[in-house]
Amino acid sequence: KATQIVLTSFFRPN
Amino acid sequence: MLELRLVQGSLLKKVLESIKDLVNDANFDCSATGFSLQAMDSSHVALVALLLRSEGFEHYRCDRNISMGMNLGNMAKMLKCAGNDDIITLKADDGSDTVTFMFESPTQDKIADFEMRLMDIDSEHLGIPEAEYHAILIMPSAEFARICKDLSSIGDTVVISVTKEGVKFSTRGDIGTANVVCRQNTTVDKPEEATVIEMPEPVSLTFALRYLNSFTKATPLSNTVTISLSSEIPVVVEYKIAEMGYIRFYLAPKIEE
Repeated sequence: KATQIVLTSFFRPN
Repeated sequence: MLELRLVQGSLLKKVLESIKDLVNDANFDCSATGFSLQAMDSSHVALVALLLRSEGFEHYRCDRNISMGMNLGNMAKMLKCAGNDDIITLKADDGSDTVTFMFESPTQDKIADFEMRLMDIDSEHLGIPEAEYHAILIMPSAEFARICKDLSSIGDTVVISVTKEGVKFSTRGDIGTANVVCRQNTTVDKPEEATVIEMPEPVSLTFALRYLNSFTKATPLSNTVTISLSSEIPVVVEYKIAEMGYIRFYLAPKIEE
């Protein structure tokens, strides 16, 4: 089963 | 005072058609360099980044940096009322809580004004680090759209694998499996029909097809699409906007347990 990651794990708020 | 005049108004129409179903409300940022937007979908899995550089506008007046919150569905409704050949001018007075879209027919015999209320949207901008991509795929945008559409009728997740042979899109579902392999093909009459794979190293990633299908709504903007992949980081699906800028979609991968 593949788990969807969220973008905020990769891109930090400025 | 903000006044942006875009002779090729159809570009703005197409931009809204490609993002209105992914993002509901977003801030458009206007500065001297251009007209841009960065917004995530409600699940924070996908992000769209738009840039229309000021040089691409016939007239670009932006007295000070402003951010205008808009409901993209409503904005799309108004832009739908513009003709494909219309000149579109976007106007907003300082401190005004509305934006005006003006549509002029090419023969200037019809001028329309649509005024829309702005919204307060508190969205934080994300820092998108420049990444070294393990594989960069340039292919006809219609072909990519066709692959995503076909595979999503079989499964809801696609594994994109790039090797020196080519790029493979694979999916599986209740009714069976599907694999589409595209080989590098640069011996074509027109450059936009080429499939180019720049692949310093093999890579394989898994993504949700429904987001990729949403991104392909931007197909009318460009004959080609650039897909940049690197292990364990979001994919970037980019459609260039003729000499003006680009629309980039970022999608976080699905990680096999």
